[in-house]
Amino acid sequence: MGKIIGIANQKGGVGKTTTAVNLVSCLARAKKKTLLVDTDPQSNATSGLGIEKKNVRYSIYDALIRRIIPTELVMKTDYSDLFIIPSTSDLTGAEIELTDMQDREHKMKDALEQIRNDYDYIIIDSPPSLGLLTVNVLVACDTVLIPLQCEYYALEGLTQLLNTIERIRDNFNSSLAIEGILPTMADLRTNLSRQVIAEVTNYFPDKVYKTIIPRNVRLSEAPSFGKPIVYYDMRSIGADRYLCFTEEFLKAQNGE
Amino acid sequence: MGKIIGIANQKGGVGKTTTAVNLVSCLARAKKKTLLVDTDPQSNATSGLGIEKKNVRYSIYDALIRRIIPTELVMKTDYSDLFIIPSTSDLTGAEIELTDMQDREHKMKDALEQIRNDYDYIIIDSPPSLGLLTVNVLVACDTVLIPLQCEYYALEGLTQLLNTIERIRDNFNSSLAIEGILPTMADLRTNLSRQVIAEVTNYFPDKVYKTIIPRNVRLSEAPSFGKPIVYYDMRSIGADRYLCFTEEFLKAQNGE
Ligand SMILES: Nc1ncnc2c1ncn2[C@@H]1O[C@H](COP(=O)(O)OP(=O)(O)OP(=O)(O)O)[C@@H](O)[C@H]1O
Ligand SMILES: Nc1ncnc2c1ncn2[C@@H]1O[C@H](COP(=O)(O)OP(=O)(O)OP(=O)(O)O)[C@@H](O)[C@H]1O
Ligand SMILES: [Mg+2]
Ligand SMILES: [Mg+2]
Repeated sequence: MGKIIGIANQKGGVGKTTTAVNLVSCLARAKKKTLLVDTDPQSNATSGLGIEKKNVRYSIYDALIRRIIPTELVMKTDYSDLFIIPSTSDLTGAEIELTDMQDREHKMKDALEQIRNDYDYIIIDSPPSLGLLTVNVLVACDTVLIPLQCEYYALEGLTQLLNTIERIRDNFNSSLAIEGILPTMADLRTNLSRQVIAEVTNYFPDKVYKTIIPRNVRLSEAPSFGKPIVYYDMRSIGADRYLCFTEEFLKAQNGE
Repeated sequence: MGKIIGIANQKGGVGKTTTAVNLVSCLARAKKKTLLVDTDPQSNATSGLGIEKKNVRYSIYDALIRRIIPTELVMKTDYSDLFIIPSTSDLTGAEIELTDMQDREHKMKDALEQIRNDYDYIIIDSPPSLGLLTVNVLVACDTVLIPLQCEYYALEGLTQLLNTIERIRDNFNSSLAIEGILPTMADLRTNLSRQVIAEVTNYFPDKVYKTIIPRNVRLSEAPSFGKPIVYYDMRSIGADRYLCFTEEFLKAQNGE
């Protein structure tokens, strides 16, 4: 029975896509059959995995609005055990189109439930907002993984995100839980990063991962080559940390 | 006659709020009467200028949805010549509420036109999306300032933003122009930053500012003290660059 995990944070540029692309590629290396769903109209996760726009025919938009069956949307990637439902710019209009639909919050859940058992993990990358697309992600997923940039504005936004998660749990998805909070773009030489990590660990002692992703230029270079970090520069600190994170993530699945 | 400038880019975390907060504070120091409008539900620009949530009564939401007259929304800041229409979390629901309204794209324009002549500059910070709030910003403004993070994903998103600007120009705001493209978070020691700047300068030779904002930790510390950079650390490279940028911006207004 596959697990569906949403990666969400309405604060922009905190490492949602970077975490999505690198988690799925490390999971596939660990022989877990994994699907990445790109629900962001910017389609960064799609290009981060090397998928070219001209080869993309369908996106999750087609399951939400046109009711095309989800298996039709899935594409292979260059990596074994790793599949993707890419994004296209059609998604830009999705939120307005969803607004007047019946059961508008459940459209993504209805689609992904049909393919849940084809994978060990389904990981969903979401846009930087709390609109209907992200609401759909939070309704569709079992747990939500929160990348937290170690900066002030990102910490400020955490309360709003947690309130939204609670609202979704109360109204649409009663078993929604937090998978974990991953500190990203940390610069441990600065007080700011240390303060943010200390503060969030104080509030959620058992939810913050021990692995911290530092700022590492190789992580921001990899997308321009369409490759996850472990295929772009395996010796980089970014690759090491995402491999460590994936190990910690998998241990938590076994309840360790 | 006040000029209305929107700061927009749907890519998250590229420096929209940091540019908005620091541009308005440098303009006010240059004795320009300036209003910052925070249209992002995250309300980062509001806290970046030291406004506490508990002191905020109204936001732009009240002009868009409840039709409260705009002068009622304006608050003073700690800095002379600098005023703000803050944001509140009410704005999270604004996009859905705007969807079914008549003239939904013009609501912000209608509100800001009423107060345009009270200021030399009205600067609008927008959320990381191309939804109805950002569309309202692009319809309300004379020109749009585009902060461009010097990274691959941010460059990738530029085309989608420019297409949206063109669509708005064709349908809602025929005189909408680009104020300029400001390179942000640049690390000129890396190839990536140099490549992004070279590429965008190649496409838009006369639109890219000569001033480049480098990555500078003091810029990310300042918001935790609720201060613009020139009041947090005047000696920092971040303060120097935003003062230079404001000078270049003002020269462009005089057609120099
Ligand atoms: N640990 C890191 N070190 C250095 N750069 C990073 C790191 N993580 C992400 N980046 C870069 O920072 C930028 C923002 O990251 P990313 O796009 O993954 O965030 P996001 O939350 O998905 O953004 P959005 O809100 O726009 O969806 C990207 O250019 C990315 O390459
Ligand atoms: N030049 C810079 N050097 C270092 N840090 C910066 C710089 N500019 C912005 N930052 C920091 O980077 C983060 C992202 O910047 P900011 O919040 O201004 O971007 P934004 O585009 O407004 O994000 P959003 O898309 O969420 O609205 C913030 O934590 C900010 O303090
Ligand atoms: Mg992203
Ligand atoms: Mg912002």
